[in-house]
Amino acid sequence: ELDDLEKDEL
Amino acid sequence: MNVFRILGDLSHLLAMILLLGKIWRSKCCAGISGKSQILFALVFTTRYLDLFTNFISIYNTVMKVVFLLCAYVTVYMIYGKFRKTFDSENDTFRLEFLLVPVIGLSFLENYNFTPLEILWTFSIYLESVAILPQLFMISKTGEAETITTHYLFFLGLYRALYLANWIRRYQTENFYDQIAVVSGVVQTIFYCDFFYLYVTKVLKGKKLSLP
Repeated sequence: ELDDLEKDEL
Repeated sequence: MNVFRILGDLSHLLAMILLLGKIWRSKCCAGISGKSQILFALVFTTRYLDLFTNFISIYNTVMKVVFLLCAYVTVYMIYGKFRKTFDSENDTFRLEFLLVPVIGLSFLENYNFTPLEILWTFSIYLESVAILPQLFMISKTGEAETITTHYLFFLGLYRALYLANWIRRYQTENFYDQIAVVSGVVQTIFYCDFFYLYVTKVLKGKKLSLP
């Protein structure tokens, strides 16, 4: 589900 | 970014500013759990290590820095500047009961077995239970000052708004982050009892006191 594991949420 | 997400972040920010403002103006941190505040500082520290590794947006960076600052200043006020007013006899929750399972779970259930990813997972799990020392303290003393209850309300509202954000993101982007969603639901459930007391007592002008 999370391709690049970049998290924009705080 | 949808409306629930931005309102959630603002609610989170408002909660932290309310708490800081209350301590600063009254020069007193009685009734506040220093242990919960240490846990929140630990949550932000372990989650926002990506400040050093990748840039997402100005908004993201600024909010992370502000959250970190608020958390550390709050801890400093409780254990430093106003420590004489800190009610440590009632802040007796055993942190190892939270930390040991949370550390274990973050090693077992994560997206990637890398240090940054395990620390991020740890921060998500820890945040879901970090308020327990504060709620334990209120149940022990049987009361909470009104501003403390406003703080708790906005802190709980933030996670509830994030739930709406995740539903919206799933609908519009088909995106979901299972670890964050499950932990967020758990976290919100811990506030339900408090929300009930807040609506039935504090909003009617009464002080929150337990029988």
